[in-house]
Amino acid sequence: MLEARLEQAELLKKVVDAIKDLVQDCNFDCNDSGVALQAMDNSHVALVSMMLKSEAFSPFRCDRNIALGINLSSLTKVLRCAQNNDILTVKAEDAPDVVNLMFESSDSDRLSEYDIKLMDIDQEHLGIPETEYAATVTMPSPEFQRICRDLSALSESVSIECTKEGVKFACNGDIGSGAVTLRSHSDVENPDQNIKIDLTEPVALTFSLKYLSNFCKASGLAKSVNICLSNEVPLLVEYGLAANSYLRFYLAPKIGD
Amino acid sequence: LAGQGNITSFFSNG
Repeated sequence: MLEARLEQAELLKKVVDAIKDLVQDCNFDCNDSGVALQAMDNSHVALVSMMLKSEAFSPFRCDRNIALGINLSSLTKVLRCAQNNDILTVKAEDAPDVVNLMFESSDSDRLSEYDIKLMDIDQEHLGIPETEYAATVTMPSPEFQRICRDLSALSESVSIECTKEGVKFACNGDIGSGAVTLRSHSDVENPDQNIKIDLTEPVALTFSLKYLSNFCKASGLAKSVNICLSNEVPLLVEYGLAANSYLRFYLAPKIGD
Repeated sequence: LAGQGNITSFFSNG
């Protein structure tokens, strides 16, 4: 059986909020190393990959592999019944029909319990190769969100160009064009504001801003975001979570521009 | 989605 307790329901609430507009029905694959999720959007343009390691829970128990097929809109309805600071316990039997979510208030005696019916989801699982990216940009997640939002007003796509001078987000639309260039920046007093660019070779790729803006819904999960690029491979946008856990989004590049 | 790459052409079935 599975029994996994999170100190704060907020983590799962935010993860589900960040991905529910991109993917609808997902398997949460549980085993002794933690809870993993991989799902593509309907158009097969983007892929979500989440890992919540067992260390992120306390305690965590999962005796055998269990796939919890859950509709994220149903999960959202139930998670709305939890306060951010509630302790969240997820329970399921070995061959479950339902998953049980229990919310306990940390400062009162309230205990809420919900069951969500599970679905059989036949999901294609993709092998994501280990990639040494040509460029990795680490920047404040709100800054990335703002850039995506600002450029979305002008165009449907953005070119991301990394050189040793910095990273340039540029777009071209009907009303004109825009570009934001960032250079490496180190703020000792406020390290959340740091911008780091690791570059082995220059990269230039074009991506859909609609998808990038969707990924940015995860901005509340981490103060900084890693944006990893190599020519002609999907972009990786990674939000690091506590206990070596992560929420990753992969986006296929636009072709032919 | 003209000109948009597909993620399945980059990642293998596994």
